[in-house]
Amino acid sequence: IIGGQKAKMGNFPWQAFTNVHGRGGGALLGDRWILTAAHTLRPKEVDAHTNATVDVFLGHTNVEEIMKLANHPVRRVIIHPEYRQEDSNNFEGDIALLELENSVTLGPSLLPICLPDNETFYETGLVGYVSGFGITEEQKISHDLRFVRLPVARRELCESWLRRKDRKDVFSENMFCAGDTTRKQDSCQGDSGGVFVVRDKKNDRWVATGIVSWGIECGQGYGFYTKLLNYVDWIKKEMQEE
Amino acid sequence: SIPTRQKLFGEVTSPLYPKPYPNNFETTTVITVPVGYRVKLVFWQFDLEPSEGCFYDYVKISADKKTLGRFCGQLGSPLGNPPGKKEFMSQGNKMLLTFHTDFSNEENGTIVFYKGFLAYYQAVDLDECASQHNSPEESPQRLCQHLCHNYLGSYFCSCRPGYELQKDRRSCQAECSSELFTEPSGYISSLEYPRPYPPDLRCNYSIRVERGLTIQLKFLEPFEIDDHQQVHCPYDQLQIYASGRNIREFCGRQRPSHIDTGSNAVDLLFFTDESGDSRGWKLHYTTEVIKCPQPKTLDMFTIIQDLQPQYEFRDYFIATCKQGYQLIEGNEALLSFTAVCQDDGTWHRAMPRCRIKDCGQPRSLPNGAFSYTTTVGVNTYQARIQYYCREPYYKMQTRGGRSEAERGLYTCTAQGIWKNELEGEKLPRCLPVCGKPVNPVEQKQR
Repeated sequence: IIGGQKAKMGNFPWQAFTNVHGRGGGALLGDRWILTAAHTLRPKEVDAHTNATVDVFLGHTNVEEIMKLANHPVRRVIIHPEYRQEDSNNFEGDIALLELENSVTLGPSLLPICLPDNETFYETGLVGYVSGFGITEEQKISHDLRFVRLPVARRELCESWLRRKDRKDVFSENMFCAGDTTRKQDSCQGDSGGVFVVRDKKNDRWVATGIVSWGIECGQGYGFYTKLLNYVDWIKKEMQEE
Repeated sequence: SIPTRQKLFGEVTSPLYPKPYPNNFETTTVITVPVGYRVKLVFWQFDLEPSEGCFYDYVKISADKKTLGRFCGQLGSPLGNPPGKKEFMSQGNKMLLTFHTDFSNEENGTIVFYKGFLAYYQAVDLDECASQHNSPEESPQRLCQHLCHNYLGSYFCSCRPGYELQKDRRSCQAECSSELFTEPSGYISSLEYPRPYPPDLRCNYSIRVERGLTIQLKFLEPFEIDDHQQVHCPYDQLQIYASGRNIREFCGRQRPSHIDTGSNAVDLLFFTDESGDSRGWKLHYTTEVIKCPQPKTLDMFTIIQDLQPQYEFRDYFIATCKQGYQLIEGNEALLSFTAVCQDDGTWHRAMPRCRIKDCGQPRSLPNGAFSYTTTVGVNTYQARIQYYCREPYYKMQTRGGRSEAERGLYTCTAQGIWKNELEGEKLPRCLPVCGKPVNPVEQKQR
């Protein structure tokens, strides 16, 4: 997280710390599902056949502490079918579900996040929070969970920003961008898979609207997030019962 | 003489019948039927020369050394002595029929031809017993000492109950050593009652009825058994045993009162000495279906279905429990209970108890818990618990707008199961509550 601050216990109780092809994040859904980014499990530009163990940790804001809490064995990994690992410039369908072997017992430090049910969560300027154990502005991975507040940016600004940088990256309808070019605040490597959450005042709850997916450098402008609203049906289908 | 084969019936005719019979002829037909039968004879046709006193032609019937008649003439004619339709009956099993004709059958110088006769006889059973109906039992002429039974062709003797036919097949000797009575009711009396009983008796009257019945004895008047002022029954004794156990010994003139033997097997032993003229005893025995004690519940939760005022052998009762209680026999839970009244008047099973249904420790609720709304720790019928989820992290799943309190309320039912009114046995579900950090990020500075 760039330009953010340390989270306190209980701020982001859904935050998962994953270690697959490196450090990543995730979010607890229900009491036995982890939502994360497909590229943390199937990284681009890596030999598709490398099989890495998937470690998932929950329930703390400190990396050492959270790893002491023993990882949660994963029963099943479900990658979204539209995700293209081999296409480095396309993070379409960058979403995945990890089904845990056992349900977790919830508590003040371990709670699930809600899924979006409304387009209003994507209105330009809506401020959300992104949390993660990723690289900070000092270019160091964090020992503690950090978070930053970011506004949802106007799509056109992000598109023109990408064009100015002469980028070929796909910015599809299934993504949104957040951040502010005037501020060095952003998510960064190591935060992937974590969620962008907003406060749903109407229902007094926090809702995940995006998944940390990709960006151009960190803190230089906008970050790009998987638009969860477009995958809620898929998620529910895969989770079936919940 | 012509003996007939011992047939049971036949015909006798005059020679050449129905052609005219010959003159100067005499024959005697001996009609014999089997012993034990008598001969009955009747003329169907009769046409002989009539004469005063049937001097010329005649038929003579005789039996048992007596002449039964001498006949001539024609049926329906006043001349001579025709036999008409008279039936002739012998005493014994023989009858003689003599047919005699003189040298001619002339009337006023004219020969008259007579057809003769056709007689039909049959064997008729001899009722040997008839003779003894009015002769006193002890008279020697009596065919049978006690009972005479006539049957076709003969008879046989039998004896009154308590006597046995002797080898002579006519006299009876008291034999009452194994009189068996199996009917549900009946009469038993000393021999010859109400006349004095014979001496030197060793009688055993056994009453055996089916199990489950008890024999009741009721003595009738007169009741007389030789006794002694000082010594108890030294001469004759009537002993009563029930199921092999001696319950009483009687003598004297005091009729015993009603006796409920409580058994389905009673023996009456009656011993007499060589003298005495007491008139003996007679009883009417009846049976009652054995009764079982009125069933009584052991607690206030047991119900006896359709309680009867009285229970007899083979009756049964069904015990159930009030709702929420469980039939218990010993330590075993029963689904139902039936007790049958046995043939010895006892119930085949002891009364059960009813223990309150215990639903057992309520199941733990994943991510939730429960509290008792009735006495803590008591899990019996009508106990109530309230499940709740570990809020704020979990929330109870409800349907149809029901409250969590309604959904979480479980009662220990009469079936011994914790049940929710709406969802039955199914436990509620505590679903994770999403998006509610207990310590959400806060921003003060603006």
